[in-house]
This record gives sequence, C-alpha cells and structure tokens, in this order.
Amino acid sequence: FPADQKVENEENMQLAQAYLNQFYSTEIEGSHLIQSKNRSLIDGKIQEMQAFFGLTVTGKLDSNTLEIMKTPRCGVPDVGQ
Amino acid sequence: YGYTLPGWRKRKLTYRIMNYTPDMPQADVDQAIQKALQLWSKVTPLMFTKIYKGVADIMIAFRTRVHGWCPRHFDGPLGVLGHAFPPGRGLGGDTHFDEDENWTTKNTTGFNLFLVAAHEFGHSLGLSHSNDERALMFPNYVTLDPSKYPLSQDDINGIQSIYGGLPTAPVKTKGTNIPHACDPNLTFDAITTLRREVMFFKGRHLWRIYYDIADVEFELIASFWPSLPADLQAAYENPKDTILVFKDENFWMIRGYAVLPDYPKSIHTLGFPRHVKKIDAAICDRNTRKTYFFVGIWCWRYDETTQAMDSGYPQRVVKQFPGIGLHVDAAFQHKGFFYFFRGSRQFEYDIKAKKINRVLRTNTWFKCKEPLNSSFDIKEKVHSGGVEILYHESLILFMFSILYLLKKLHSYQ
Repeated sequence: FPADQKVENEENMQLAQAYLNQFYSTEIEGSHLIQSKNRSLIDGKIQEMQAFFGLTVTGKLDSNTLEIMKTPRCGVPDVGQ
Repeated sequence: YGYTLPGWRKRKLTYRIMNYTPDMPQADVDQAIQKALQLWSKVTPLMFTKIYKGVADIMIAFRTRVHGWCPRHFDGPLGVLGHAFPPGRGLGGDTHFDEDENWTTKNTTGFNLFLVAAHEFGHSLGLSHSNDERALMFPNYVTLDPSKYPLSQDDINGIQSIYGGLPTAPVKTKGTNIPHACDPNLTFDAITTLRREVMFFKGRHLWRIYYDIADVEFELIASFWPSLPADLQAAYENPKDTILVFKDENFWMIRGYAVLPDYPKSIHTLGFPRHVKKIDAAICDRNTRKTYFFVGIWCWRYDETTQAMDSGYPQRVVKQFPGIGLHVDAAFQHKGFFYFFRGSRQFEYDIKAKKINRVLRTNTWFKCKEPLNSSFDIKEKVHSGGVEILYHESLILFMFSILYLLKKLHSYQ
C-alpha cells in the first residue's frame, strides 16, 4: 500500500515548523486559517537553514533538508540574537 | 565558527554537577564532564575547577521537558539533546542535558555524553554553532571514533579568537630533544610488541621495527594516538591483541590504532596497592599468559586469564629473574627470550634456564653500524616524518661487489 502522501506531507510540515520555531527563532503559527500568510515566512526560514547547513537553497522541504531536521542535535539556535 | 564577545572575563572558571543521569555510573559522568572541559582548556588559557556546593560559573544538570526557569524546553527522546547558555551571570554558562535521552560513554546505542558535553561547553564558553560539518560545534550530533580528537581547526580557531591560545610556557629541553636511534647512550621509556612489530617509546617519539622487514620507522606517538601523553613509562601487549601503556597512576588500552573509550584508568584497578604510583616496565609471557610488572626492585605477576594479580607477589626482581637485580626500564618478549633494558644496556634473558644469555647495547634492534659512537655513524634519510635506516642497502651493495669480483676471478681462470 503506498503511503498517504498528503498525511506524510502534513507531518513533515509540522516537523519543519517545530524545528524552525526552535532553532530559527520566529514563532510560526500552525493554524490552517493563517497558514498561507506564514508560507513565505516558512520558506524564508527554510532557506536560512539550508544556507547554514550548506544544502542547496530552495526554500522547499526536500529530503536532504528533512534528514538534517530529523537528526538529533543541540538545542541552541543557529543564529545569534 | 561563530562566537559572542567578550566571553568570560576571568580565566579560572568553576563548574558544578547538580545531578546525575541514572543511565551511567556517576564516576563515568564525572570523567566525561572533566574530559569535555579539558578539551577546551588544552587550547586556551582557561582553567576549570569542580565545586560541590554553591553557585558555579557552569552549572551542569540533567533535566526533562519544561524545567525550572529555563527559557528553553526539552522535547522527550531524540530531537534536542542538550543546550547551554553563553557566558554571563545567572543562566550564563549553564549546561543542561535532556534526561529523556539514553546517555552513555560506551560506543553503543545512546548518545555519548562526552561529545555532547564538549559541544555544549563550547556554548558555555561563548561559541555559537559552526556550519563546518567537521567541527564539534556543528549543531547535529555525529558519532565519532573514540580515538579521534574531537576538536577541529575551526573549533580551535573559534575558541582562540575569544580567549587566545595557550600561554607560552618555557620550552622544556626534554620535550624538544629528538632521540637518535644509534646514540650509544640511548635509553627507552617503554617497549612493547604489537602483532608482528616492536615499538620502542622514547619521550614524544617511538621507533617501530618489523620482524620480517629491515626498516626502522621513527614517528611521533601523537601521530598514532593523539590522546596519549608523552614520556610513557611502561607498555605491553596482552594475549587479547591489545596493548596497555602506562604513565604514573594511569593506563590506557589500545587496539590497533584506537585508544579504547573509558581510558585512562587507574593502575590500582589492576590490583596494585595504593602506594604504587608508577610502573617501570611490563612484559607478558605469551606461553603462560602471565604479565610481570616491574616497580623498582619489585615485580608483580598478573594472570591475563583470570584478570587478577597472582598471590605471593610482589617478589624481588632478582628472585624472579636471577641476574636482573636492579630496576628495569623496559622489557619485551621475542622468540622465547625476554629482553630487559636498563640504562644503555640490554639483557637477553632465557626464561627457562633463568639466566642472562647475552648483554647487548640497547639499540641492537636498529641495525646500527658497529662500533657505535656518538657521532651517529649510519646514514639516515628523513622523509615524511620518518627515519629510514639504510644499512641494508649498503650490505646489498657490498655483497654485489663481492659477487662481481668472484665472477671476474672465475673468468680469468
């Protein structure tokens, strides 16, 4: 049975939101109503994260980016405040 | 690398371990934390002192989820492993580990506390994350070969940009001396076999000889095992394909080119009494699987099978090995003989007959030309940090010359 692509994508996006909230500072709200407003903010943060890790900067949640996000890590943000 | 200035304004910092994880013995936690701090103190002027009560600069704790007044929360197993705060008052410098992780110092499942602590202390000292994948300050956890030195040049550059390098100490003459293989007064710190090789330790260097090959290699100890100290005092190969090296009250266990994790350990864990502070030499008899440890004029015998000291020891060296009365600098076994080294002399010892077979110079293993003199009368070729002794090339040339002359004579006849 193929995985439910929609559910998987939603799970990945939740993971990415939690990750970016934790390490790239700006709170990103998860509500469906304001999701579209957040979209560009999330893309920008993903780009920032991809640049830091030397990944190809696409702003998209590709497999390499997800892999880095899933790897256990230190709980200190990558950017100085 | 990234950093926040000015870092700590003082160079002597205190740390305190507030609580312990149940995943590991307390002594292992203490050791992991100490080793992690030492990584940084070895490349900076910083010094760390452990305190047991009151407020330390670096307060270390194992916590879960939302904990106390800490603005950062943990997230259960995996995800975030630990966090630390940059230098400053209050939370500044404090380091927390997520107790929901499985902590270990063994190379098994779980997260290596030493590595995570070393990373977090980088933050406690003012470093932020590096995007150099080889750096300890790279934010993602990477398991590391325990024998590998965890700091990258990026980490060292980062921390030294805050605190500067090590203070310049007066140069120790002993440390800069390069020993010469054919010096007639050559002495050794320690000797051990390693599979089909023999290693002779001296200061920061070692010579390697191979049973089947004429070459002698000369290397820095640190090029094989960066974490080992210089001036080792004893070494031996045990029957489990492992070598043990000793300095003062500590010993390290090495397999191949890896120093095993959890070392150094105290020599007293081997069964030595507290008053023994160092070991002069060690040798394992491959036939009996018994190891002899030499301490001054005394020797202990250790059973490698039962992993315990034999009763009835220590005995005087002279009683165990008649003819070898005084202390021993180094020893190893080859082709059934024991070779004991004291000063610039070497004693080939027949362990069955219990007598000295021959007395030799220490450096007979290096194929020096006889007679030896201090002018170092063999050709040495230095390349890639090693010294290759060319005695055999001369010998081969000499043999060819004789063959050539014989052939000429034959043709005249």
